[in-house]
Amino acid sequence: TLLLGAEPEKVCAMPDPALPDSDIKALTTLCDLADRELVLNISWAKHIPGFSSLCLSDQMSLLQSAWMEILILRVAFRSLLCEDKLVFAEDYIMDAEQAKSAGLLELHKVILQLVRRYRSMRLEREEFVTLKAIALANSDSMHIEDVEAVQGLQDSLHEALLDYECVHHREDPRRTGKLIMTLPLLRQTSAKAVQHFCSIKQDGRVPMHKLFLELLEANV
Amino acid sequence: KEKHKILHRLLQNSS
Repeated sequence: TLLLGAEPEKVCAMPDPALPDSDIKALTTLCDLADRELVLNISWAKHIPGFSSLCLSDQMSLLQSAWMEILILRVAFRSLLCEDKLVFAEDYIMDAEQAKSAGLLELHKVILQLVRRYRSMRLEREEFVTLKAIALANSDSMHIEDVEAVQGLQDSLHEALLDYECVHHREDPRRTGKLIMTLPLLRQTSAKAVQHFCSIKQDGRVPMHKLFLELLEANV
Repeated sequence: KEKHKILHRLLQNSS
């Protein structure tokens, strides 16, 4: 219930109407959207019960490792009802053709694989918000100072998911495990996305805001 | 920590 209430509101992509369509415009739009979502996601993290009681450096380490997983999971959930398209924002839905012209076809394909998995499971909003918090707590940062405290956060979120499934999905005792088993694909997809946007940063043709750059560099 | 100024600031002031 707390996590549902903490879920950030929708963000619009607002592509610049003055720019001609191009791969640079698409990538600029996505990086700008991601930067604004990151601000909301950082505030969201503070509303996860237990997160703010971690030391500040561990809060930073978890976010530095999981920020792209959180962004991708939000895209995946938004895209559940939209066959073969990715809903980056209500006003920015991308199909394979658009992804290809933006040089994002590979990423588009792997995120769609994640979407198909959640669609086949009929992922619910309560499960989505809890899984996203678990992804943050379970982000395997190498710089955690208080390992026990982070483990405690993982345990309490895991407990929350188990409780939810026990009440709402008695018919499938393994559903919690099935949800957790989607995390490796989320991690792999996120790593590919970070790598891809790092190479885009290198060639320097796409403007990127400071927070997005800061988190991109945190993973190097 | 210097390198991660914005994240540090956002975590501090949105609490």
